[in-house]
Amino acid sequence: MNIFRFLGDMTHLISILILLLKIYATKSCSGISLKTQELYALVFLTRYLDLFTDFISVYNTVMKLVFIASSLAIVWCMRNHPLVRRSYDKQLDTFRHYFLLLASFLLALLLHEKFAFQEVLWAFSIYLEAVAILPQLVLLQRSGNVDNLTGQYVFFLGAYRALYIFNWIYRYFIDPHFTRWIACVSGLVQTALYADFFYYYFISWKNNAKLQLPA
Amino acid sequence: KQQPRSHDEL
Repeated sequence: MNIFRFLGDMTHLISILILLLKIYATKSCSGISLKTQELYALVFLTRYLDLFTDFISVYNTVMKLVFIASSLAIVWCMRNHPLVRRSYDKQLDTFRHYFLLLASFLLALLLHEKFAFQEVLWAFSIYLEAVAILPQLVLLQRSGNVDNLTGQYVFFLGAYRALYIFNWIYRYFIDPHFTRWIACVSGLVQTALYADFFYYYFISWKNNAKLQLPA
Repeated sequence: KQQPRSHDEL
């Protein structure tokens, strides 16, 4: 474990806590894409299949359980909680995310570390996570004004994988045999997808203005 | 030889 990865995991956890806070405190999920949340739940479920077979550390196991439980709770809330589901922007959240599922799965069948059930699903989860934010970014552009908590949520979500890139660089220097090409290239693509959001987030922070994404 | 850790990252 290195500081970049630890900070990355904490940033990821903070993003989830911000989203839970938004939904719990405002009883609203306006501006949040249910499709992105469903994709994240799938990412965690397919990536952490080794949860009960490979014990790595208490930290690792606890974090996996937290990520799986929180992502499922958010999807459940957005689908079933009477107040929250009413605030869901169903007519704006129209990204055809099934294509992302299919593309990620096909790519995982082609590109993986080992042609084994768990490894193919691990690669699938890595590719899917890279593109899972797309429905959310599209929804933000369509809904125009972005409320504060939603903006922070997306910012921390993007920042976590950027920190992971430093983690991979660090691990490469420590041990040149350490190669995680699939995760690293995917992580670069994932972070690049946030580029324009980060730009408008920075502008709004600099001008101390509301976060506005151009339509 | 210890099986290399499959994926030790989250």
